[in-house]
Amino acid sequence: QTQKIIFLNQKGGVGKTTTAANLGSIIASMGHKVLLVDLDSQGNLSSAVSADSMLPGTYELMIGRGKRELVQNTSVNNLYCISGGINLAGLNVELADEEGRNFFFKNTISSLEADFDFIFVDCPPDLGILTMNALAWTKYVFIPMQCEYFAMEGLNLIMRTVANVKKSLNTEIEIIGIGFMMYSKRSNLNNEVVEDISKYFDKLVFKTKIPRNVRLSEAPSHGLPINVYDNSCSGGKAYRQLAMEVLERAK
Amino acid sequence: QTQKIIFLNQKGGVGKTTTAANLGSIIASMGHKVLLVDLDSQGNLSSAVSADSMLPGTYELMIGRGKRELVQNTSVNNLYCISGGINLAGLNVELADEEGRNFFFKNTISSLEADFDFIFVDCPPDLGILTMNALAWTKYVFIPMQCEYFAMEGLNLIMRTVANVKKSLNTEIEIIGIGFMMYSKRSNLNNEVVEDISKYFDKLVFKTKIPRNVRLSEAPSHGLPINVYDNSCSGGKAYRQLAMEVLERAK
Ligand SMILES: Nc1ncnc2c1ncn2[C@@H]1O[C@H](COP(=O)(O)OP(=O)(O)OP(=O)(O)O)[C@@H](O)[C@H]1O
Ligand SMILES: Nc1ncnc2c1ncn2[C@@H]1O[C@H](COP(=O)(O)OP(=O)(O)OP(=O)(O)O)[C@@H](O)[C@H]1O
Ligand SMILES: [Mg+2]
Ligand SMILES: [Mg+2]
Repeated sequence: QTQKIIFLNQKGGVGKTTTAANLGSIIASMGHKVLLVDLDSQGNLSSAVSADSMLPGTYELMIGRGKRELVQNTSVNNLYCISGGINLAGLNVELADEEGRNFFFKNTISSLEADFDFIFVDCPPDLGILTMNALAWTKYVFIPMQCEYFAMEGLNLIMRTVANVKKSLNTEIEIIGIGFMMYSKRSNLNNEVVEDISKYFDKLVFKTKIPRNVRLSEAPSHGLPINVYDNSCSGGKAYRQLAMEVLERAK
Repeated sequence: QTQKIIFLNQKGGVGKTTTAANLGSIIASMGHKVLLVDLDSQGNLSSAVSADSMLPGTYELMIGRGKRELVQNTSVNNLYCISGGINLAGLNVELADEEGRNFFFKNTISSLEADFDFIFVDCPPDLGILTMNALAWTKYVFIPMQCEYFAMEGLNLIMRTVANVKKSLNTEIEIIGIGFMMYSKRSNLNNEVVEDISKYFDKLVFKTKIPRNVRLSEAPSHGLPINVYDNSCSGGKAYRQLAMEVLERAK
């Protein structure tokens, strides 16, 4: 049974790509076969794992112009990637009028699922058509959460969106958890936000908080996930712990 | 002559909203009449200046259901705001097929322009229809730039997009500058990115770099821009200096 997880938050810059890349790589290095799908026209996930966003990728997959040959190797064993890129941005307009526009991803990725133990999808920072495609397909939603005011404002909207998707497009969908990102225990603001969110969404919050750690922002410039770039840094340790929590909940 | 500036970067979380709110407020406190327009369905700019994103705002403006009565007062004298909100997200689909879909903003805001010295527009983290509307209207583009790898990857795309807009939708458009955000002089990564970008885009780069300063991320939770919340912090000083550079270039 392939475990499907999307990394979702319409707030920008909260750590969606960083989390998809690092959890994917850590779980792959445990021996599981992991596919990363870059659904963002920025193509950041692809470059984080040295996949080539100039090659055919998620866009070609969704319009039915390719399958297995779209799966690229990455800088890590057992970790594969279907790359994102600028042509994805066009899909928001191209699919706007299509019947069943929210199911292009689900209908095209299905034949690849059996090849992988985990499929992780990195979403763009919006709730547009590409993100709806991911929501209509997935079993789990991972919400990366920066511990700041603007990011907190958007949390209710995410919850409502997932609840609406569960009623209409995808009855199986579940939130696997909320993960705090770029957390600094010395920051009052961070602690206030963590406290506020934990009060309302206690069971959903992952125990592991990912610290702000410069090594995490350096790793992408080398095209390496953190467990390859610097496994022993605070960011690497935290993502290993978080991976264990995710595996526990995804059973 | 009203000065029009949009804050644009499809990379999420780089400081678009923070910069629009703080520059707007500082320039308003110098005596200029400033209108902030929130073109993001997240509504972060609205809450940063205590405008109400539940009231009719930019969505109603663009579909022609209001004008002056959409302009709200904010927590600052001389600073006004047309609020963003969730219904803006629907416009991406609603306008997808419309003839002249990129000019709804320009055609509806024009009758308000004469009332203001400056109009600042905060864009969502994408290059979709709402952002294209801002590009088709504006005179100037301010590019907030986080000094990190993923943010740097997207810079060429912004440049290409503005160049294409200049050829087709808006011959007047110009980049007023690239402003470095959340900069920490102790970070090698930040310094490398600043060096790389300054090498290629030297004249565009603003001299003032906005430091990472927790007061800047605290201020929005109080609905106050930095010059009201904490005028003497490092973030407040830097935004005052940046405002002077912007005024100099916008002459
Ligand atoms: N824990 C961390 N410590 C330090 N830097 C981090 C951390 N997590 C992410 N970053 C950096 O912060 C920036 C934002 O992270 P990232 O790009 O993963 O967010 P995102 O949610 O995917 O953004 P977008 O909304 O643009 O897709 C990146 O430059 C990344 O390298
Ligand atoms: N110089 C700074 N120092 C510290 N925190 C900052 C600074 N600038 C912005 N922030 C914080 O970083 C986060 C991202 O900033 P902001 O929301 O303004 O970016 P944005 O580009 O508008 O994001 P989006 O792409 O989601 O619209 C916010 O929580 C903000 O409070
Ligand atoms: Mg991302
Ligand atoms: Mg913003």
